[in-house]
Amino acid sequence: MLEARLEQANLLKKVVDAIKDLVQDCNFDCNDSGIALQAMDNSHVALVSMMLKSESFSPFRCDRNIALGINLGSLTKVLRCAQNEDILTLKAEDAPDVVNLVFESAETDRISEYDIKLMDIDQEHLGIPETEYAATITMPSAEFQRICRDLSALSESVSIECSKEGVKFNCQGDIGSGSIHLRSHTNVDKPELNVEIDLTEPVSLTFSLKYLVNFCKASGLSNQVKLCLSNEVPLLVEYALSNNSYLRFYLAPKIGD
Amino acid sequence: PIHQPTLDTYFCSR
Repeated sequence: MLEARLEQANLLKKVVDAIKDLVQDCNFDCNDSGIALQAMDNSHVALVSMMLKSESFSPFRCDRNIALGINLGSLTKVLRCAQNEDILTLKAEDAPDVVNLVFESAETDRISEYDIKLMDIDQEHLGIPETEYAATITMPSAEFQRICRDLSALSESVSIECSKEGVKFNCQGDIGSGSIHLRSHTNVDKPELNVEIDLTEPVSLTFSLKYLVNFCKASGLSNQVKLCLSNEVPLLVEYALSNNSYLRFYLAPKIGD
Repeated sequence: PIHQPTLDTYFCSR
């Protein structure tokens, strides 16, 4: 059986909020290392990969592998019934028909309990090759969100160019063009504002802004976001969570003819 | 014109 207690319901609320517009039905794969989810969007252009390590829960118990097929719309409805600070416990039997969610308020003695019916989801698992990326940019997640939002007003695509000069986000649209240039930056007082660029070779790739704007819904999960790029491979956008848990998005680059 | 390939090109089914 599965029993996983989260100190704050807020974490799961934010994760589900960040991915529910990309993927609708997905398996939450539970085993003794934690709860994982991997799903592609309908167009197979973007992929979500979530890992909530067992250490992110206290306690965490999962005796055998359980796949919880959940509709994220249904999960969103139930998670709205939780206060952000509620303690959240997920429970399921070994061959479950439902997943049980218990929300406990630490301040009052209120305990609420919900069951969500599970679905049989035949989901293909993709092998994501280990990649040594040519460029890794770590930057404030709010800054990345702003760049994507600003440029999406002008164009459908953004080119991300990384060189020893820094990183340049460029777009061309019907009304004109825009570009934002960032350099490495260290703020001793506010390290969450740091921009770190780790480059082994120059990279230039083009991506759909629609998907990037969507990924940025995860900005509330982490102050910083990591962008990993190599020429001709999908972009990795990573929001690190505590205890080595993470929410990652992959996006296939656009290719010019 | 710009072409948008899918991720299936890059990641293999397990």
